[in-house]
Amino acid sequence: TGKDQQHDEL
Amino acid sequence: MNIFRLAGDLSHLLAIILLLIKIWKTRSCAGISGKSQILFAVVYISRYLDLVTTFVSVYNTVMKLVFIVSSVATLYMMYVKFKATYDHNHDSFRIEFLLVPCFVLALLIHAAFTPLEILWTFSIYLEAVAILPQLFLVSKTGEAESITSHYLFALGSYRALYLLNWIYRYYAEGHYDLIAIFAGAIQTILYCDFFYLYITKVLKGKKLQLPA
Repeated sequence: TGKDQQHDEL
Repeated sequence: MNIFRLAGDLSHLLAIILLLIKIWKTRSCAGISGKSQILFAVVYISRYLDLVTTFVSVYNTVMKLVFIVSSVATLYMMYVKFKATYDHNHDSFRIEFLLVPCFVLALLIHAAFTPLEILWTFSIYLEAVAILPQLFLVSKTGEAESITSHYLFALGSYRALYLLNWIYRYYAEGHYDLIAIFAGAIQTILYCDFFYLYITKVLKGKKLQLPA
């Protein structure tokens, strides 16, 4: 898990 | 997107729709915990603030909007439109006992110390335990109507299916998010008792009644 992580799940 | 994720999302959507239909058709929110519904609304609103900052896909945006709008609609039905049918006395769980620890935990354990990320993490932790007031209400009254049971089953299945999605994504994409996985596992475990009762009673046509 990183800082620029995008949460693509709901 | 994989089959587990899609099935999880659809199960989640089904749960929300079942709940709204139940309240609308019976003109009553008896047996439903308003406290849990408040927590779910907090979960969706704090998690989906990224609607205004990040675009993932049309599917993603539409589903987020549906979750926010339907949770607010549920609260409106419970606390305004069908207020008289709301079971205040049995719905006595103190939600600050969940809200405060989840927020503190999000401040302590997160992927990044930014407002959106802290709120996302808070929503993940809170979602894991948001059903507790509802389970508490069922345990206090000792029973649940069949449609309420179907709602709880669909809602519980959603995170269980997400667990499969995370396992799949780990192997297929090397992607994993420990915060979501850990909270999702806790969330699913909380439903296990209920799953057992649902399968052994409700699916056999009996009413969900807790052993005295």
